[in-house]
Amino acid sequence: LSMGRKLDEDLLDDLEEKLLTADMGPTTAMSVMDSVKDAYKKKEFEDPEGLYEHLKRDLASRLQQNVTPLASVEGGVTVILVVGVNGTGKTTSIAKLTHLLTSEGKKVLLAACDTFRAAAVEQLDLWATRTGVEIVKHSSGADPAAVAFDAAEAAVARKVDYLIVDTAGRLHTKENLMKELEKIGKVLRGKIDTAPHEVLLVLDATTGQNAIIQAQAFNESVPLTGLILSKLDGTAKAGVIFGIQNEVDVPVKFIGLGEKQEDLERFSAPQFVEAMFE
Amino acid sequence: SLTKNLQGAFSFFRKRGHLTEDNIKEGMREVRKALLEADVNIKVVKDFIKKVTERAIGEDTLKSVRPEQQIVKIVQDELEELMGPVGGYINFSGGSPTVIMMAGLQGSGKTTTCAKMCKYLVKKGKKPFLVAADLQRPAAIDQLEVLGKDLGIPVYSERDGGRAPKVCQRGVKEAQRLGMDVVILDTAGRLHVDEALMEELQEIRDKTKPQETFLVCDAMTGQDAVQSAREFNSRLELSGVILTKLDGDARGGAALSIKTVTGKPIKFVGVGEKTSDFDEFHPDRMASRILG
Ligand SMILES: Nc1nc2c(ncn2[C@@H]2O[C@H](COP(=O)(O)OP(=O)(O)OP(=O)(O)O)[C@@H](O)[C@H]2O)c(=O)[nH]1
Ligand SMILES: Nc1nc2c(ncn2[C@@H]2O[C@H](COP(=O)(O)OP(=O)(O)OP(=O)(O)O)[C@@H](O)[C@H]2O)c(=O)[nH]1
Ligand SMILES: [Mg+2]
Ligand SMILES: [Mg+2]
Repeated sequence: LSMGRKLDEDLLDDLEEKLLTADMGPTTAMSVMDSVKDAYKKKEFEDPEGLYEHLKRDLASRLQQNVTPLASVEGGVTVILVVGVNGTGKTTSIAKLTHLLTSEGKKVLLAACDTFRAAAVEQLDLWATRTGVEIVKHSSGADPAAVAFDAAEAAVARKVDYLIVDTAGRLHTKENLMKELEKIGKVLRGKIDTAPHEVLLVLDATTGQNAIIQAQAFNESVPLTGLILSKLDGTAKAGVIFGIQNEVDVPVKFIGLGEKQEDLERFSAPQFVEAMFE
Repeated sequence: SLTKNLQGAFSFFRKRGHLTEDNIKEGMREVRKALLEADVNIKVVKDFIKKVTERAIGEDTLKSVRPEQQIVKIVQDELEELMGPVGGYINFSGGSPTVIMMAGLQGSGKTTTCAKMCKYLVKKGKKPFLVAADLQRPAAIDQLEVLGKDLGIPVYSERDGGRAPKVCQRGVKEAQRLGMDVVILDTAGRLHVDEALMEELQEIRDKTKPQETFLVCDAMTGQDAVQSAREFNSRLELSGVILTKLDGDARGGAALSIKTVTGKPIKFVGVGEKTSDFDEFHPDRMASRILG
């Protein structure tokens, strides 16, 4: 099926609609469409199959420049701070990360720094039990920075490999809450050199263009080292990730594919792009 | 802003004389861009643009001194009309107690909204009762019990491995026995593509016959809003929608997508994490927010 001397209008409209439906956003979708038309002019493909193969390679390459594994401090505690807006899957992602690390023989300690939301500590505590790790927690309403301080101290004393810090969901528009996050980061750094070594922003795959603003805002408070895209087992495609990478140079490190502790995978750009067009 | 972008587009056209119908269509590309940036679903955007283009041409914006202002007004009016009416009403008739079921995707704000609804109902002189029907999320029952305790609202729960539909049925019976007049069912978050869990939701509805079935949806949801809303609606016949986390800066285009695709009214909005952060839905405010 050749496309003749110019790209079929229907094919292009169809492709653009796919990109937009995947939450790529109008500006990013337009730039992708321009590069597709450019590649066609340069005869880089000749038929619809070729177009899609070219496109998938192009998109995957946009996500692959900065793929890095999880930080790992030699002979010391690696501190992972998990942040994000309300309900994105932070606590559950921590359970999954814990399961992944313990299955690789690492010793993990959890810090219950969401001292605000109803039963947040209980939720993480249950996950600690299920994954077989210890947890540092205070009573509800305690200062999250105080919990972080105690947890960092305990992590060093108990010689754990990873300290994972759970924080309360917070909208990036709430300045006092973003300040609180900075304070947690500072306290961790005060107790453990160069901590936090990983700052992972958990983004809900169903989120639209606001994800770009979230990434920018959180990055300003606590420099991000990675993203976790949760709930990719749904029908949302998280195409907003392309817009994010234009603004914040932070790689996706993991994806969440369900509600159980096993439902976490390391990010693979080609697999992610393939799933976008399924 | 949209007005500025339209102005820019039209000043370019105006340089060559009067605006034409084609110029209006070109200007509509700015409206399309604004709506897509606001997360309105692309198919909904396409239909919407057709409608407002016809209206703009029909209302003679071509001859207007400030066509961009007239077009923005048409867009605003059309958005308001499509997302209306003003919310805030609950169907209290036909059941004793009135049963309200909260459903939606994971993390959308259902449990918190149950508590907010209780506080709202108490203000309206009702005696609400909570049923903890999320039997799968760790500490979900604890979460509802803490919220209930803070508000002085009784919470019905079962911790011995029952099934959600039965728990809900027994919860409603308990509310009847205690003479409570509204029961709110907090269900587990679930994917609209999870066949078994969507059937469970239908079973809860069949066993409790709710007067109100709300889809609780996060205001920052993108294009996927139509997929999930359509499926929840076709399974449950929703009575309304509650949009949460509007205290953020998401434009909230999902509101238009959901209303268009389900036809169901958006009745309430969540505007914070406190139980008092709960308002009736106002289509005019939502329209301005979407336009940015
Ligand atoms: N289907 C699916 N559900 C998920 C995934 N990750 C988390 N969830 C669910 O999303 C809901 C919210 O998860 P939490 O871990 O409580 O989210 P959170 O970010 O810690 O929430 P807050 O602390 O309240 O801000 C729960 O019902 C989880 O089971 C995922 O990858 N897939
Ligand atoms: N800022 C803000 N946060 C909200 C709002 N509504 C809910 N939240 C927060 O969003 C997060 C998720 O709320 P939940 O009530 O646990 O959501 P859920 O739908 O019951 O989650 P699952 O039961 O896991 O599906 C919590 O951190 C809430 O405090 C709102 O209107 N504004
Ligand atoms: Mg949490
Ligand atoms: Mg819940």
